[in-house]
Amino acid sequence: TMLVYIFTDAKIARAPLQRMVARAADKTFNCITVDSDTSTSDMVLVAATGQGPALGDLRGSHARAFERALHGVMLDLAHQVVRDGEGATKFVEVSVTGAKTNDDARKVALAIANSPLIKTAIAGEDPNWGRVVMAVGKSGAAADRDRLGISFGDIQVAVNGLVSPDYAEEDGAAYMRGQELKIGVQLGLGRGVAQVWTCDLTHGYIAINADYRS
Amino acid sequence: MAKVSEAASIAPAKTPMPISPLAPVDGFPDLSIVPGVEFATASAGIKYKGRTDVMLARVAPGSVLAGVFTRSATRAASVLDCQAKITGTGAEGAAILVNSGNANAFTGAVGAASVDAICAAVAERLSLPPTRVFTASTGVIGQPLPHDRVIAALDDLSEGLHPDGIADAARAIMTTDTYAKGTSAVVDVDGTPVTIAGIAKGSGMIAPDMA
Repeated sequence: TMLVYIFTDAKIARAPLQRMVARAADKTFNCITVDSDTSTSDMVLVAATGQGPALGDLRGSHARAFERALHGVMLDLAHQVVRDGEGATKFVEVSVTGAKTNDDARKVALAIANSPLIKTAIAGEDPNWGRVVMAVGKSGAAADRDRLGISFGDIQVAVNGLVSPDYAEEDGAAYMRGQELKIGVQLGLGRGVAQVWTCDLTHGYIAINADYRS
Repeated sequence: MAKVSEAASIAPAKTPMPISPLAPVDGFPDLSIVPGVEFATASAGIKYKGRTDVMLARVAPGSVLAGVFTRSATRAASVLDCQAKITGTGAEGAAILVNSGNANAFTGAVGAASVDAICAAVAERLSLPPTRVFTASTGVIGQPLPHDRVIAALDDLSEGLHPDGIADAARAIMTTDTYAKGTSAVVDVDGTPVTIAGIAKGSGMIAPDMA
């Protein structure tokens, strides 16, 4: 379960605060996954006490700065939750570009971030990009095998549906030994983008969860 | 500040876990105090022993609350209660009460009665309407919440409210978390700072789908 409580002394009406919270949650907390399991109790509450200055015109610079800061706080907390993923040893950002729509990009990103095979490969520091191909294919999003690109950090692993001529498996393996990883997918179909965050899946996850109830 | 080793020692895993290499090495951040907010924590013994497991926050009269909630079709009684209340307004202020160790989910009418009882008790202690009390429960699903233990801790909680308790609040809501989570930001509004400070708990059963 994820619970989040945020407090501010800003003076702001409930309705615009609600809109800001919903917008930011969609780009932060709704974009993380540790184990693909949605809890029965997740919630984010934001309380504004009004004891500080009023934000004024909600299209003005103060309100925009406040919304950016609120987004930053929510993204930071979301990342802290992922970093404490049960048994986690790696923090992984998944970025998808070139999808037909943003919804398609999100489908692909979450298919990767929720794949047990990809997450265990990351735990084992195995640059198994074939599993990324699998996740793209099963995601339900529009994809064209011959336009697909995959990258690990700055390393281009695949381009136009083929292994990149410059890719060396030992480079991928060296990259995977890092603790902060980026998996990129380029679909080459449109302008849809998405970014989600996850962690690896290790034996530690079983040790914590196999007897949680008892 | 919570040191990693201390936090790891209260995780309920039966098998000793290595400390996550992703845990922050500098512990809980030194968060700014937010004017109009107070916190208190207590050990109610709901599931965990030897640690705090209830957090109470009070926000001052004139506060407004916004929120997003899980879309799970089997969401807990406390979530349903908060959803029903979140669009309400009131000049009286508000309270947030969270227990760890028991999710009070899949507990039917018994669960709803627990939420009502806790809200009524908090409302009475803090002179608030029950509609301005927001609760959450986290832990095992499908076990009745021993809400009497929460209510028994309310005298201490209501008397212990203080403005700089946010780090303790973050620790009290942990379950399998290995460290307390928090962050803050300050926005300048014509030379006057506006503070934003937040805490979170979460480490497993994490794929939020909230609206």
